[in-house]
Amino acid sequence: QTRIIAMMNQKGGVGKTTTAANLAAALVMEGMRVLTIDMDPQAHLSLSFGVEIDEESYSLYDLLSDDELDANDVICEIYPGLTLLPSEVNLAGIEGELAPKVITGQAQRVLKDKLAAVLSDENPEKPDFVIIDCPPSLGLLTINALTLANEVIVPMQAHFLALQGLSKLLETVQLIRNGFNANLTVSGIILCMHDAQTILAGEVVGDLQAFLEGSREAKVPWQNAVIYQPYIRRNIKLAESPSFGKTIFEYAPTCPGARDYETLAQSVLAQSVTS
Amino acid sequence: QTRIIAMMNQKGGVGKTTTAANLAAALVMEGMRVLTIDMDPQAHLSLSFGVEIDEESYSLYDLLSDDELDANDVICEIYPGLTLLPSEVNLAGIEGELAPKVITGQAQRVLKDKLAAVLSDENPEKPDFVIIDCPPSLGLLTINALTLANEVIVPMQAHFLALQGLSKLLETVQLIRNGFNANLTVSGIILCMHDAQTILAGEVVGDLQAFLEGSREAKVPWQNAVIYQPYIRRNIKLAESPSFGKTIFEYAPTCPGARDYETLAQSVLAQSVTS
Ligand SMILES: Nc1ncnc2c1ncn2[C@@H]1O[C@H](COP(=O)(O)OP(=O)(O)OP(=O)(O)O)[C@@H](O)[C@H]1O
Ligand SMILES: Nc1ncnc2c1ncn2[C@@H]1O[C@H](COP(=O)(O)OP(=O)(O)OP(=O)(O)O)[C@@H](O)[C@H]1O
Ligand SMILES: [Mg+2]
Ligand SMILES: [Mg+2]
Repeated sequence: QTRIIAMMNQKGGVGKTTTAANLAAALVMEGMRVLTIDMDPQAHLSLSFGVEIDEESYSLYDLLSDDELDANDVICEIYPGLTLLPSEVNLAGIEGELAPKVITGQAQRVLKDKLAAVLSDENPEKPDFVIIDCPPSLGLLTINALTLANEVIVPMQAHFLALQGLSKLLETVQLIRNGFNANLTVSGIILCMHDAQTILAGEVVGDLQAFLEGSREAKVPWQNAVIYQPYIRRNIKLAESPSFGKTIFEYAPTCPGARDYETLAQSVLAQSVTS
Repeated sequence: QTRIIAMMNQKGGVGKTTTAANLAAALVMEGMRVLTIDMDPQAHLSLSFGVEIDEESYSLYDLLSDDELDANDVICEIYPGLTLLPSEVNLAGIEGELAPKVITGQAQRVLKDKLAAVLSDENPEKPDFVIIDCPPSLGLLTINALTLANEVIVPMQAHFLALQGLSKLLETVQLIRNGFNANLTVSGIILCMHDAQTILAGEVVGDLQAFLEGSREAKVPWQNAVIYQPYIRRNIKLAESPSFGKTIFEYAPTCPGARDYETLAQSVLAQSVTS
């Protein structure tokens, strides 16, 4: 069964895009077929893969706003095993365009409907993983990601402000599970840009662990959520690689950032997921 | 004349809130009267000042959605010289609520209209500075900030993805200047979380300097924009202080982060601003 993962956090700059790009690439190295979806109008995932969308080529914006368009017209191959549904700046207008369809619930499931064929068992090239990079908001684009996904993974920085947003994030997951997607669970948290020596990081990690421990008996979507190992260390190479349109494995395959994401992919693969 | 500054960057996690809080506090230390405005539904500026909004107290959301409400009913004092117009989570819904008023341009100037009395010369307590913390988007809340402001300051991290968003940001400033606010200029860029030893930071700073140099003759809102000194170094104390509801000057007044923001405030004050 395809694992469809929403990389979600409304807090800005916590490592969603960096994780989406490099976890996807690491899973491909492990032999998985991975489709990535860039849900952010800022199109940073697309940029990070070296994909630039012009007015000629199709993007997620065209797919969501044009009934005639098929997902396979828009999905592009980055390299064997890794595909991308790219974004472009016009995606910022999609909330307004889909507004009339919100009340009927249609606007929230446009992405899911458009990907049904790609994700059906009839597709001989069906991906093993779908990784969706969300924008820093809980708006319609993120809701579409949550309606399509069967798992949520929360990249976050072990800082106070990122911790504050977590309850709102989990509340949103619960609401989407109730309203649109009964299969939605929170698989875990990925700690990004981690400064292990700081007291602050230690305290935030402690808070997260206590919170997750306390939810093990509760009937909540994060009942079985883990904090993935390893924590992703701060490593400037991870910030450099998007400027070359490459993942860390093409840019600096032996650096700490590459090793961390490679090991992280193995942790994600090892996780058995049941809703 | 009051300097009304929008701290703007649609890229997430670049230091908008940290800069809004600590630059404001540093300006108060220099004898200025400063009003801060939390335009982010995530309310991180309010949190950083130790202000928590419950359903009882008024917030920016109430001010923008209730015609009867006055700004002075909502503005609260953090300590002498420093006031805050706080946010709360319901602010996320304001775009939908104000949607019918977008076409007439009314929705874009709700904030400006509501603050007219506070900013008029009739007000004996008129602030010297207004600092507006924007969310990571170019949506209606940021547009309201740009319609009210007379200056834009762009906090950013000297990383590739933050650099990519700059042209879209400046295009938005130009559009608002044309459409709603002929006084709007870009005063400069504040480099946050700066890792001076990295090659990437050096390259991005070089790109920024070249870009700004090349715009000195052009009739653009960023014609006189500077990169402020000093660059704000990465310092864990700056990430810790919001967890105590304090600015860096109350929490760790001698740390590098405090010294950087203190010196930065002097640079901002020394700047003569003409539109
Ligand atoms: N482990 C790391 N070490 C160093 N830099 C990193 C690391 N992870 C991410 N970065 C850099 O930090 C910045 C923020 O990361 P990223 O863009 O992935 O976050 P995001 O959550 O996707 O942000 P947004 O909310 O804007 O979408 C980027 O410039 C990125 O290159
Ligand atoms: N100079 C610094 N050194 C260390 N940590 C910092 C520094 N500046 C900001 N931070 C921390 O980095 C994170 C991001 O900063 P901040 O929240 O101010 O960015 P932002 O642009 O307001 O983000 P958002 O787009 O989500 O509103 C926060 O956890 C903050 O405490
Ligand atoms: Mg991103
Ligand atoms: Mg902020």
